[in-house]
Amino acid sequence: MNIFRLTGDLSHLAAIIILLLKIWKTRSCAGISGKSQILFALVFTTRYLDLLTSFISFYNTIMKLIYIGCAYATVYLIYMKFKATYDGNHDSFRLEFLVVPVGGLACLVNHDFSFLEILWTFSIYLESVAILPQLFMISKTGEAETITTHYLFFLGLYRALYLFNWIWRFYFEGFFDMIAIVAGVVQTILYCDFFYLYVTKVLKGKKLSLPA
Amino acid sequence: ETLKKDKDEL
Repeated sequence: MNIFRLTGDLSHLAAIIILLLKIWKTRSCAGISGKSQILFALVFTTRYLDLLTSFISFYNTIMKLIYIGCAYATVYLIYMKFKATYDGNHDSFRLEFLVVPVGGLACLVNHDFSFLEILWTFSIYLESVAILPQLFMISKTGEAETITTHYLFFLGLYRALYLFNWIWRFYFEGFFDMIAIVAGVVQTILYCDFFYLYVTKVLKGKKLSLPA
Repeated sequence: ETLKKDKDEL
């Protein structure tokens, strides 16, 4: 464990909690892409099956359970409890355009053609594009609630911090995982446009609105 | 050991 991975995990946890609280407190999931949340639930489910097979540490186990629990709670709030506030018309990204190519790639490019490894690889690739429906929805509505931009900021920051974690681990432990690194770079690049808008607008107290 | 090591990230 190093400071980048710890702050990265805490940033990820903050994002997940911010989103859950936003929906619960405002009793509304307006502006939130349910499809992205489904993808995140799928990412955690396929990545954390090793909860059933190996114990790494209490921290590892507890964080995985929190991530999976919050992901499914968020999907439940969006599609069941506050379904009336779900903006399905603007959440129109075709999930099959992500899941199918990612599934194919995971079968072609992986470290080991075993069940758990293929699922882990699938989850790594899927996570790198899972935010696309959310970013697509914001580009369609042309705006985002400020609390939603904070959610996206911490979510994007977490994988950026993981990039530093991988530099750290390569330098100090000689450890690196090319699949996770490449997917992590792609994932972070997808946020660059949002990061620019977040720093230049939201941090200056303005509302995040895209030129329609 | 390496397997456990390289899957210790969330």
